[in-house]
Parts: sequence; C-alpha cells; structure tokens
Amino acid sequence: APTSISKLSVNAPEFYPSGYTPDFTD
Amino acid sequence: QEPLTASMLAAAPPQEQKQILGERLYPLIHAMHPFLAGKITGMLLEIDNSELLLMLESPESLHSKIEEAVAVLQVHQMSESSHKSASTAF
Repeated sequence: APTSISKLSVNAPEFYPSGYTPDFTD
Repeated sequence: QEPLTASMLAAAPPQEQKQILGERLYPLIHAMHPFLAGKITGMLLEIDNSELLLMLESPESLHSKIEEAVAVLQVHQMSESSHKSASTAF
C-alpha cells in the first residue's frame, strides 16, 4: 500500500532544483 | 524529458538519487502549487525512492499524494497558529 504522508514530513527541508532562482512573485 | 527508470536512478549514487527525483517532481508540483512547491517536494522526498518512481509514472497517484501533503501541511500550520495564539493569550 502506498505510504501516507507523515506529519513529521512537515519538518523536511524544502527542495529546489539545482540552478533554481526564486522569482519574487513566489 | 525521457521517463526516469529504476535502472537510471540506481546508476546514480544514493545521495544524488533524491536530487534526481526532486528535479523531476518539482516542476510537476510547481504547476499545481507554485508557492508551496519547495516545501511539498521536500515532504514527498521523505517517501522511499521506489514509490516515488511509481508516482512519477502515474499522474493520478502523484496528484493525490501532492494533495495529501498539502492537507498535512495545512493541518500543521493551523495547529501552529492555534498554539501561537494560545501562548500569546496567557
């Protein structure tokens, strides 16, 4: 059965693709 | 972009596998939730790699998993704000 999203995962570090540059509309 | 296969992923060192999966997941999540994409991608990368590969092959299961992560995040943020308001009330 697929894994459910655990509450603890809210503490996971954010992920951004390499070379990501935030555009200030985010 | 060619589909990511288990053998392609297995060919990469373990520490790079999450990066490779994240690179694939992020644009799909960003299309649905641009402002939460970094956070949700990070949350989904907690799931093991074989399951993430299956999700990349199945847009429906990825979609439901993204919505599940958003729901968990919202519950967490509501409990955070209620804790904050409770602590400021005392």
